[in-house]
Amino acid sequence: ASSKPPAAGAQAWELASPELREPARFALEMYNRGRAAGTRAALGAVRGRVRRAGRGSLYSLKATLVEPPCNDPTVCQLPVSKKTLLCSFEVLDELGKHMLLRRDCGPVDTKTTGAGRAPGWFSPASPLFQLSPDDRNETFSSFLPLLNKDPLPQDFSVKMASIFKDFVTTYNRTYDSQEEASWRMSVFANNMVRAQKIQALDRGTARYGVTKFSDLTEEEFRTIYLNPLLKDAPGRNMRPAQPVTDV
Amino acid sequence: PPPQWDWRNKGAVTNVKDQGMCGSCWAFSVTGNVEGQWFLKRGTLLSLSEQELLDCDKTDKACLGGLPSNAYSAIRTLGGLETEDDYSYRGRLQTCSFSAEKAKVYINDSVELSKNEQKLAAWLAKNGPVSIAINAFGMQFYRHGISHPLRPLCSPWLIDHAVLLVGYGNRSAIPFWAIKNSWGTDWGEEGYYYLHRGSGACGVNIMASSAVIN
Repeated sequence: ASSKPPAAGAQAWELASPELREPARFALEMYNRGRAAGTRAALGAVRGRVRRAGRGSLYSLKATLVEPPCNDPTVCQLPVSKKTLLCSFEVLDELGKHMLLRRDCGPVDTKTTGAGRAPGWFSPASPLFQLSPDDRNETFSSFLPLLNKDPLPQDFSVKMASIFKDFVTTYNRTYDSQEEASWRMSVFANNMVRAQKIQALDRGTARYGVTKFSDLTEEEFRTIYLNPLLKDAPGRNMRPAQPVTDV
Repeated sequence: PPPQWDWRNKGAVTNVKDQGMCGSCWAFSVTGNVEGQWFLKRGTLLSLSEQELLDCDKTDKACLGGLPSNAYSAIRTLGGLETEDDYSYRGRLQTCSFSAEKAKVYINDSVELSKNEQKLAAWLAKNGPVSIAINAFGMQFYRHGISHPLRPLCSPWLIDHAVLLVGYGNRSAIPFWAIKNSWGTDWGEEGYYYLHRGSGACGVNIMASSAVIN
């Protein structure tokens, strides 16, 4: 890994692990958010790249996380002694303020890959750790169209922060702590990506974007506002209505 | 059926309500239907109590969800619905405090409606707003316009939100259903959601029902 970053606006470059520590720690913090002590995942190996983004840096990290043993049978359906996850994170660091833009995790089957590592884990050429072109396109260009231009726009995160600020003002949001606020901002940014994807795939005239639910994760929204019984429970039989003959 | 219809301008629909942080959409969908039925049969538009259903409909699960078909049955068993004012909404499960003396409306039966959207439109135009349940895909970020998600994204089999059909029509040749939601007026188009009509979008035709008042 080269230790001296090239000039702003150049392509991403490999990092030495000490430089990854901060963004990796923030990503782990966000991943463990809301978990009680003893149930939090631990960080394994990390590698990543950084790309200058205006006044800050955009880190693309690939990391392994180790989940603790699952002791509570009511929580885990399949008792697993330990589970290693392979995650990719995008963390924006601007003047020391971090924002998680993206998180994707999936289990790495320790039995097949042996010793908890994917083959070629440390070889830079390993396909597991390259940002695949569609990865790159899907995340950066669909949500952040301005990112297509190099260098990144000066005010990208300022723009996101100002949109989030409008949201907080419009819907009169309050958060208990700075940490909560930064978590909600990262959820908000993630939701902007989701909204834009839904927009791109809608065949009608609907417009999707910021709503009063934009700082909720999909899981929170689904749990709080939706009604799983509708698809699960049969409900009572009702007789069919008489067809309408004359309107 | 007529080319368009809207029960909101015929006095059959109360103001948009807000279920708050509670999965009680099923109760709002049913009260909305019964409000319409009572208006068309008795000529009075009353805003009816969802909290009574949350507390006293023991078959359903209050904020954890419920089914319109169960709710109609509960209304019949209880003996009717109180008004919103008499049994006001709290957004969480409480002890049932229904009193039959205070019930202002009753229902006699409930029916399942056709899955054919043409027939459904005809039934709505003749008989009043319809309780339905849809897949809420995209609704978290919906702002306005006629929603028409790709079918695989909005599967008719993953129904998870109950709402009320109050009308239908066309906007620049795109057929739509006008849907009263229960997320307050600061969501969507003043609380309403517009969904493509005629393609079974998001399962709009899968779980249509109504109370019957003789």
